[in-house]
Amino acid sequence: MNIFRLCGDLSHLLAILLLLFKIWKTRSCAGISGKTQLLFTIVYTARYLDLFTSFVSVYNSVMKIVFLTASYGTLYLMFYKFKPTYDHNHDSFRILYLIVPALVLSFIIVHVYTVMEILWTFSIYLEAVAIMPQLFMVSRTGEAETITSHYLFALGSYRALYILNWIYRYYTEDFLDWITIMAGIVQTILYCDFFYLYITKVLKGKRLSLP
Amino acid sequence: EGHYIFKDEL
Repeated sequence: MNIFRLCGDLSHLLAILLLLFKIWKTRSCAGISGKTQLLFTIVYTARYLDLFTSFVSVYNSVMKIVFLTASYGTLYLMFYKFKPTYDHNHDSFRILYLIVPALVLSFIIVHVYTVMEILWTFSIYLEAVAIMPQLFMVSRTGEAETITSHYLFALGSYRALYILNWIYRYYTEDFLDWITIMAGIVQTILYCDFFYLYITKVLKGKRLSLP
Repeated sequence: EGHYIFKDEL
């Protein structure tokens, strides 16, 4: 554990809790992509199956359980409790265009051919692009609520901090995992436009709206 | 088993 990794995890946790807080407080999931939330739930489910097979640390297991619970909770709020507020007309990104290539790639570029390993690799690839329906939704509606912007910023920062963590681990442990690194870089690049808008608008107290 | 090293991450 290093400071970048810890900040990355906390940023990720903050993002997930911010989203739940926003939905619960406003009693609405307007502006949130249910498809992105569904993809993240698939990501966590595929990746954290190792909860049953390997133990790393209490911290590790607790965080995995929190991420899983929160993502299923978010789906419950979006597709059941506050379903009437879900803006599905603007959430029109075709997620099979993300799931199928991620699945195919996880059979092609993978360390070891076992079910757990392929599921883990699939989760890494899918996570890299899972935010696309949400970003597509923001671009279609042309705006995002401030709290949604904070959510996206925290979620994007998490993988950027992980990149610093991987650089640090390369120097201290002399090890690189190219699958996570390349996927992490793609994931972070997808947020760049948003980061720019966040810094130039939201941090100056303005609402995030596209020109 | 070197590539398992990063699987302590979330």
